[in-house]
Amino acid sequence: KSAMMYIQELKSDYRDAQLLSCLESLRVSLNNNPVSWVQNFGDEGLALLLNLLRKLQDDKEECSHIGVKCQHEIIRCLKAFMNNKCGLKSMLESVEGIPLLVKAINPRVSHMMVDAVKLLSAISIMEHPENLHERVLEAITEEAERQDIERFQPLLSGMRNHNIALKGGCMQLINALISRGEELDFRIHIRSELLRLGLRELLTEVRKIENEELRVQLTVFDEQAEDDSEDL
Amino acid sequence: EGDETGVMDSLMEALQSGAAFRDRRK
Repeated sequence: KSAMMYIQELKSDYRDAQLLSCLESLRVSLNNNPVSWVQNFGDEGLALLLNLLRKLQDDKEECSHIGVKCQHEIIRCLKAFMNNKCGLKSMLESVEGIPLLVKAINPRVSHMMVDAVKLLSAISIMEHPENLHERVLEAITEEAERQDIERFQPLLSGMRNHNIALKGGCMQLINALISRGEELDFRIHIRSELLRLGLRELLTEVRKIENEELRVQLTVFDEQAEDDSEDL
Repeated sequence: EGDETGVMDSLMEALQSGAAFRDRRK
């Protein structure tokens, strides 16, 4: 199928199983076709995907099993779309891209949250003229204000989840946000905010888990804290 | 298409292995 055919399908108000099937097929196409195909899908395709994600996230009645599956599939499509410089540029230029990924940080849907936090971690550490970690942190802060919760609460809930990949993903995002802060004060502030919210107690438990991915992130967290402590 | 593709894959791999942070420390 051509990129234009998917664009037509995304405009067709598909729902449930039909929408999920279209999104799964789109993800395969975005992953396997040449960059020129992704370029054809382009800004218009991205805008359709983001609109659809926003609608699914906002529509409480769509919180059905299949609605959530569609949201997760859109996150996977976004990852595939961003996996080349041209798609990545479009995504970073879109106003809604990062905030919608932040909205997908939902500890009740752990498998989707893993993908969302990993994408946001990657965005946060990118070398870019604009400080992308600041945009990610700003979106996290705004979403928390909207929900009237502490901004890092969803990440801590993710750390409490039984899903080990999610614990690792949350630590990755925490490390990414801290490591990109240029000012010592900023890094110390973020770390203390997390520890105050309960990260210290959580880490004691998490350190007992034998998992390589998690171990790497815990080491990074400790090393960054040690470096900052020395600087201080 | 060389380095045009795999942008996110590389970043995610560097994050997972910790390399993304080690580079920063140096």
